[in-house]
Amino acid sequence: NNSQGNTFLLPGATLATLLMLGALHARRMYDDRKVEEAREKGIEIEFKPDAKASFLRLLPLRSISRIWGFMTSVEYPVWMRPYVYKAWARAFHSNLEEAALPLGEYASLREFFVRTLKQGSRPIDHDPHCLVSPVDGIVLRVGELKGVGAKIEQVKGFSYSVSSLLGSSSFLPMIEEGDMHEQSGEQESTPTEKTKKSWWSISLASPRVRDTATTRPVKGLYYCVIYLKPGDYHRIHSPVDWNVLVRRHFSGRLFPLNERATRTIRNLYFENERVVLEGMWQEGYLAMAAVGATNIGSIELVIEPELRTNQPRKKLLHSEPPEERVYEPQGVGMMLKKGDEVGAFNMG
Amino acid sequence: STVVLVFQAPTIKSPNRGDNSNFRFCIKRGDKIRVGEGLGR
Repeated sequence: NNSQGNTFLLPGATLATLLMLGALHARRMYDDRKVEEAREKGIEIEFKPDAKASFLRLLPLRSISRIWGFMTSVEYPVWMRPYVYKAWARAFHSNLEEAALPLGEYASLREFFVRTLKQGSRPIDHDPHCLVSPVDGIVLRVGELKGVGAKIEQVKGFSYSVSSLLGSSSFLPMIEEGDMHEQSGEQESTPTEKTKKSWWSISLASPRVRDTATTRPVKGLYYCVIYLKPGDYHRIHSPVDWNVLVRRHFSGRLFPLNERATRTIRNLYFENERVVLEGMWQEGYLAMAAVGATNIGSIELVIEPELRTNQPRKKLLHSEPPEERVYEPQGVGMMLKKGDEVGAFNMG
Repeated sequence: STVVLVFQAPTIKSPNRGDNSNFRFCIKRGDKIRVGEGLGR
């Protein structure tokens, strides 16, 4: 209530937020039930584009995402904060006891969404042979990449190319020629030919590679896709000790990434805006792609705080190359320890 | 939002590294996982 007469401005915005949360919750419950019923029947959901997915392509999802970010940045009065955040937690199954700060100290929903956790809430498995989860979420896909043009299945009946998701590798000089030999039974390239090939053309055409010394193990290329629900902890941590050499930012669309979207929208993961970190760990190559969505459109990096994603653009061309940064010192990059915070997904 | 991890790891037995050199996922599709929990060894 102020002197200009904007008496009901905040309650109106709050009511709209609460109504939206209610609608989202109802929708989520309905979708979850359908998926659960299908799972119980042993049915694997197949890819099936629909009119709604086509309609989504016409919407200005990036603008919607930024408006959502603006709305969720509205500061609530201190007395109201616990009610709003408890409602959010109830709707999306967040554990409020893990929040690092008292609820009254998060000024806005956006701030609450990227909350840190109390120390010890996420113990890290420090076994040096263990690769840990970088995020809280649900495992959508795991497996080994095989064959020419390695692909990850988005949903039964549709797969996407890993090289399209991650972009072209630019740190070939880091891979010593002696470290990359194609599997026995296939002809080996000459050193000159090898240097002309990109890392991807070697590793994805024949993902199993081995050193000249037969005592060293053959290496495979593996993948893991993890989906973060709205109520999950949204910070990203390092899965192993590794050196991050390159960061790529693909400024793409911002389709939703929920279960329905994965089975109705083609190329969902590599059409969406994303940040890819690429580097080396003790066993070789490692890349991590953080893919944004409509409600969680911007990605923030702890190792590069000046990076801005989900920016307004006059025109968006998907053929545009990603914006790339090679971390200094070249060839060493930024060293991250297992469990270190790498970045966060922000609302809008 | 989604995170995709792609990584190299040992894939067959090796005399130097014993029988544990194979990379094995310790999770499967549909599992809930939290930061710091093992994906594979």
